[in-house]
Amino acid sequence: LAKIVAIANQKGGVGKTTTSINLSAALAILGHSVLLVDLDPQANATSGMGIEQPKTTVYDCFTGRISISEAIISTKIKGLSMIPSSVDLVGVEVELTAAPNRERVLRDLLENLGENFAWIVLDCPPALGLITINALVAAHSVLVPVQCEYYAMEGLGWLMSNMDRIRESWNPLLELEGIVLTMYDSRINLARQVSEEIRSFFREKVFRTVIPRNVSLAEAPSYGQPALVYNSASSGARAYMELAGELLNHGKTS
Amino acid sequence: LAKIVAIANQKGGVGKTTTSINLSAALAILGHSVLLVDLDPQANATSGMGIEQPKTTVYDCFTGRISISEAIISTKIKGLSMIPSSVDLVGVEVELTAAPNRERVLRDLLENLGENFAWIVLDCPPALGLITINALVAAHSVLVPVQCEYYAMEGLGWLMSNMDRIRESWNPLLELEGIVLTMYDSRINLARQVSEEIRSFFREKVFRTVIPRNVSLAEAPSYGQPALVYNSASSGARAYMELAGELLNHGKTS
Ligand SMILES: Nc1ncnc2c1ncn2[C@@H]1O[C@H](COP(=O)(O)OP(=O)(O)OP(=O)(O)O)[C@@H](O)[C@H]1O
Ligand SMILES: Nc1ncnc2c1ncn2[C@@H]1O[C@H](COP(=O)(O)OP(=O)(O)OP(=O)(O)O)[C@@H](O)[C@H]1O
Ligand SMILES: [Mg+2]
Ligand SMILES: [Mg+2]
Repeated sequence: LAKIVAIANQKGGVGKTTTSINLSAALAILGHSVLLVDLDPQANATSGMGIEQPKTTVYDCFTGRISISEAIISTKIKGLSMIPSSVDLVGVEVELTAAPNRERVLRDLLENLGENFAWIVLDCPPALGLITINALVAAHSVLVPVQCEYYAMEGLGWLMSNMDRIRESWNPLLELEGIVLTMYDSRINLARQVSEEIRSFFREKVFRTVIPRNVSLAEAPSYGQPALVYNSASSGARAYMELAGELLNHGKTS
Repeated sequence: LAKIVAIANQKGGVGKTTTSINLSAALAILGHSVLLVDLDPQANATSGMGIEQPKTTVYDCFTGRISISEAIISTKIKGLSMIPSSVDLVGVEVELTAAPNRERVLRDLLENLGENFAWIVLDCPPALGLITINALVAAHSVLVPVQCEYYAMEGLGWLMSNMDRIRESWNPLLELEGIVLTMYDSRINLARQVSEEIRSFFREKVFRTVIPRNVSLAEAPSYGQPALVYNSASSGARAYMELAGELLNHGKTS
């Protein structure tokens, strides 16, 4: 059965999409079958994987026009499939408001995929609206990218209390997979101070792997490729391979 | 009458809050009376100005519990007042869905403030939901911060077409005040390439002032101050003073 991980943080620009793409690619390169689902109307994960104007998207699945397996497309990376997004997805927030099962639509959709994938990775938009709630209800765990800066750290409390709300109402087994420090620049005091603060509060819930600020991670999307394909020797690409390895061992050590 | 400017971009982490706070502070330092309105449930502009646990927020205005002038508080900067936010604001998206004037609530609220301020600056969340729509309907113009990176550039088309939609339906006079390039690091090729692409497409609509990547801008919020107070000699603070000067002259040259 697939392990479903939501990559979520309502703070904008902390590296959710970069983590979704590169972690998915790393898991696939390590031989696992992975499905990456783009749940952001901005469709950054879709364009970051080089997919232009997809014919069907996750929006078509939310509205029931197509089944989820019809929306799955292959990527240039063996073992990595994806469900693209588009701006239409912004309509889901309003269109689903009246639906009785509006928080569980994605969970029900993903249940049909059962045996096909080892990992399903959900890239979330920078908000805690209905789309992100659907992701948190469908997920077994949440992986939270955090930039080592003040506002990103400050928002973690709100995110944790929202996860508590999701556990109480819809998904009692939802776990925190861990916090990943991103865009880390060891020359900057602020980054060191914030990362120390986050580690002292969240302790073993912070991944040992730290993602450095690395221009290859920012350049790769303009070529429609993960950094692991665009520049596999870069410090950014290597960090995501390391993160995938740590994630795979996560269950074993704790 | 006040000039109302929305600081908006649905892409996350591009510098909306940093621009809202530091541009507002710069306009106040230059002798103008400014109201900063935090429209993000993350309430980053509120904490970035050093305001903890505000008793009343913009949410109380949206729900009609208090009048907008009751929500205004002063800041440590002469000439700069603000209306704080809180996580409650996330409820507005659902609570207003059924209201007949749901897109014009903020416009109607701000109309009562008429003579009190020369500038009203609206910090928007990273989304194009009902809160941001309210800001675009209330605003005379939109100032768009853009990080010089691929995803931020890619999202501009969607933002422009949304502004067209707002003009057609609710606010025919909505203008693009301009695009501000943020977190610019001239040593990085990607930043130079993206900024050239944005300038060649948007031409004179791109402010001449470019905001450099500068750690004082990221450190200042942890002290609850604009960079213009925290470290007024920093390149980041000076760039925002320059931007304020350019904005004040905007009407004159074009
Ligand atoms: N480790 C890194 N080093 C350098 N640049 C990075 C790194 N991680 C992400 N970036 C760049 O920073 C920007 C923000 O990252 P990204 O878009 O992945 O964040 P996000 O959380 O998905 O944003 P949003 O909130 O809009 O969904 C992007 O331009 C990306 O290319
Ligand atoms: N020019 C700059 N140089 C260095 N750091 C910056 C600069 N501008 C903003 N930052 C930092 O980058 C991060 C993102 O900026 P900010 O929070 O202002 O963006 P935003 O668009 O308001 O984000 P959101 O989409 O979450 O509302 C913050 O930690 C901020 O302190
Ligand atoms: Mg993203
Ligand atoms: Mg902000």
